[in-house]
Amino acid sequence: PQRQRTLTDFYRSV
Amino acid sequence: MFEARLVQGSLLKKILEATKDLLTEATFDCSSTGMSLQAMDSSHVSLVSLMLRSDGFDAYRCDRNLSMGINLTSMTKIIKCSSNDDVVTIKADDNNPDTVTFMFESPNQEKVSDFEMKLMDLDTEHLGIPETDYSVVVKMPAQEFQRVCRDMSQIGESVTICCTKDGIRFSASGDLGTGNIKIAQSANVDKEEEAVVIEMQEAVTLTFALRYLNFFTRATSLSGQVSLSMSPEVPLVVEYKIADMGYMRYYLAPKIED
Repeated sequence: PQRQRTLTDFYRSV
Repeated sequence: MFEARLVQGSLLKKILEATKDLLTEATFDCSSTGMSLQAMDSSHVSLVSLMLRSDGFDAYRCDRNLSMGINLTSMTKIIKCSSNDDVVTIKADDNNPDTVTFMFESPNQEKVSDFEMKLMDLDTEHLGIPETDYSVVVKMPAQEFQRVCRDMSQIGESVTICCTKDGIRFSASGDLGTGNIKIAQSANVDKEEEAVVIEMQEAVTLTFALRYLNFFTRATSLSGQVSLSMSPEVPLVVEYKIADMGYMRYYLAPKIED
């Protein structure tokens, strides 16, 4: 039931 | 002109070992501050962040900022040509911007090798990671963390980390059953490296893929201690300090209920 998130879900590209 | 001399050349072997499961190529950014690297694995689930401060090198010169796109597989092949007690110097010449040179000197100076490696033009994505006050920071022996990750991956693909002021609990479940490992905060320890220390603002429970945590533990030889920084529903930071020079950090996105 748990889904793997990606880092781009949390941090923006700079 | 860029030149960085490292008497403890074997450090580069350890750093490459610590990235090999996650990255095949990365950009080393060189400035007067030092050498740094930030790169995500191909699935964008984890990120490697390396910092080697200029004052940690035995000699360091960087006249202007430089980004070196490096095939890490090629660099590993070249660094394997050095002996563990060799002094390693990394050089890049402004007149020859497409290559980097690695020079290896034996401690008695009787053997000197140099290898020139082609650089790559990498279009890498850089993430802005804000300074964060984490709810929990756990410091523990790096070997203990490696052991826990290895043991948990016998049981399942994911580990749930639950941290309270009493200690840190790792739990996994799978087809064969379940496993829990609870490690208490050290009451008193003689050696700082053997201590388990928990700084906590609020209790946190998060779930992570063990595949990546096991990749991170390839950095165990870099440091006696590892720190785990966690807050609810944000990526975990796993940090190995590199003595007197900087750090190897890994970021891992959690698994969250839909």
